[in-house]
Amino acid sequence: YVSQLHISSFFRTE
Amino acid sequence: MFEARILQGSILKKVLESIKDLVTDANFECTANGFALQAMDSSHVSLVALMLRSTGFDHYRCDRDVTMGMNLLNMSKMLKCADNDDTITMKADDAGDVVTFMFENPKADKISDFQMKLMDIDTEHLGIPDTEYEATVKMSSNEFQRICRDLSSIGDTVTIAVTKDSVKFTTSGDIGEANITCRRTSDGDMKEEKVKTEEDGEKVHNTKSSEGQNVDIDLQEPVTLTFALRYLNSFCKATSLCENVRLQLSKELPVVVQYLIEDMGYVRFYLAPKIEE
Repeated sequence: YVSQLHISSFFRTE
Repeated sequence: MFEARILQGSILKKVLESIKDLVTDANFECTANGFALQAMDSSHVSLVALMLRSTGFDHYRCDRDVTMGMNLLNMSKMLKCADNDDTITMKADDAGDVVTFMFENPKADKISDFQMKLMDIDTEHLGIPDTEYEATVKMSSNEFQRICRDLSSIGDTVTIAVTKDSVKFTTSGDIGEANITCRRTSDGDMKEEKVKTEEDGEKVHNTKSSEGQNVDIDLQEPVTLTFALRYLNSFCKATSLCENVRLQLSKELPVVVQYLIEDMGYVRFYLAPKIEE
């Protein structure tokens, strides 16, 4: 099963 | 007061066309450094970062930092009213709630101005760390567009595998599978190609995609990652901004797809990978 990661999990909120 | 005048209005039109389908509403940050935007698509899978440096504008004035929230579809509607060779000026008051787009034709005998209402957009700003990527691929933006388009007729995702000698794009779907391998071309091919012509001796021109893939690879570590083609195809709407595209990849990190905007800055797209669970 292939799942799509989210961009916000890589870059932290400023 | 914010005022920015760009002689080649087509650049701004192209930038908008490249991001308007990915992002609905976005805050443009106007500072002394330039005109910038950072926004995620509605699914929070990808992120676009645009930078148009103040030095790239014909005239640029920004007395204090201004955030202008705009609906990109509406902004694109307005910019479509400018001809490609028009000069475009954007203007906004510090506390105003409108932005004015002024278009002037090259003869300066037709001047239009369009006012667009600004919006308050509540959005989170993400910090993008400087990253040393394991693989950097520079290739013809037309070729990259062609590959993404072709593969999306077969499958929904593409696996990009970079080795020191090649970059391989693989997809599969109900009807079958496809592999496209672009070999790294020899050193210097990415830069410029010297062509001898009988009349004017040596002439330097940029290599065209029809002459080859022009693939340049800078590799620390071989990388293989999988991405949704839908997003990559959307990023390819920026193709006309630059002859080359730069892809940066590292294990388990978003890919960075960058198009340079001549003398002005860049538009960068970040796309989170798909992982097998």
